[in-house]
Amino acid sequence: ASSTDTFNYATYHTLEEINQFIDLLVAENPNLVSKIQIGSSYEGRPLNVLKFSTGGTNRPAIWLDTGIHAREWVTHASGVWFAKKIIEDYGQDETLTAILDSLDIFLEIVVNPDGYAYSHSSNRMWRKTRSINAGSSCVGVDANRNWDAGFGLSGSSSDPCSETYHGEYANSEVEVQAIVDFVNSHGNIKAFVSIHSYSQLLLYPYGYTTARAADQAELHELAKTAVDNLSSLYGTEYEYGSIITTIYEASGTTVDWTYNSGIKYSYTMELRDTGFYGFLLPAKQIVPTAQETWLALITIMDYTLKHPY
Amino acid sequence: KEDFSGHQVLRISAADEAQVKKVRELEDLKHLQLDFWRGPSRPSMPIDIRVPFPSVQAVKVFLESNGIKYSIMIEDVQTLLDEEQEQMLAFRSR
Repeated sequence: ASSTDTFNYATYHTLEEINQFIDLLVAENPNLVSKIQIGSSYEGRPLNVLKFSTGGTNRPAIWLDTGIHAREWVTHASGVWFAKKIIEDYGQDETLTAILDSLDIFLEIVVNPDGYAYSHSSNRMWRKTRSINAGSSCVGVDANRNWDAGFGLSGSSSDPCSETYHGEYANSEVEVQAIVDFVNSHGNIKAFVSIHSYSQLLLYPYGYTTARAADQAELHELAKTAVDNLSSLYGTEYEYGSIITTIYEASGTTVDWTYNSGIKYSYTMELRDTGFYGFLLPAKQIVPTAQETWLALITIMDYTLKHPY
Repeated sequence: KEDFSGHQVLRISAADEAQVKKVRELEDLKHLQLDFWRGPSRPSMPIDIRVPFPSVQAVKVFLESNGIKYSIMIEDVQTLLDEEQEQMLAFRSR
């Protein structure tokens, strides 16, 4: 594509195409968006984050990420659509404009670029990172079990060949460590939404313990509003609740760590599943999926703006 | 590229906690090389498993002999992947 206007949002793209999109978006909108490299992947690929900002220094911020799990292609594709949506809506949509006038938005479209590239070149079903595990012929770690929150407890696997292998130690994956370092050094991130597919869920901490999050009542109410708004577009039904009560016990997850690190509005989403395709959601459903997901995201972002802490 | 010809994705509906537990047993049978797209959690949640061709019969027999309901969510994974690739290639050539 020669511009982000002619970019096709209704097809899946390779990592190179997504990186080209990122560069185009930044070139077209230098006053609103910039590209930050927060680190390099295990195989040396850049970990690119888009920063949407209207100015200020170290403003309170919202973090969005898509694509920790390589094969969940609709998440990366939705991330691309979100990036364009933010650009289009700033100055046009009252809610998004108000958010960006006070807060920055960080968006990491491809958290696991090695895995994503591998899912295009070699194995469409690849989920994990591509790091080599000492003493095992099996490659990769589940980056959503590698965070320092209940690391290694039930709800993850110590078997390097398992799809939920937690890794040798917390933050062993450079892709995880890069986000941890970024979040810690920023110090002013107020909401964190990590996006997966597919089970149609909006979840909040915890996954590693049945203990209630201190803010559970508020997180639950906000999740309900977000899900109601999401469903209003195409009637897609979502469930919501804590990770452990809604889906299953999962330790070392992203949002358990962010919540324990003081980011109150910590959520993870599982995007659309029509019941027929799972991870192989047809490309024609990318835009509808992104559109409905955006309604939940804007709800959480708007709430974050209006309920500072 | 990895070939997924003949791989099926089964959607399993466990009727109760006992059946969920039974499906969990499948996770330990490494030789079947099952890929849990959506793992066993509780009876109301469907369980989706990608089953390689050589294991399809064994898994179906296991489910049927335990009275666990299932349907075939994806008949042949590779067919869908081929369609996905064609769509991407068509977009690029256009």
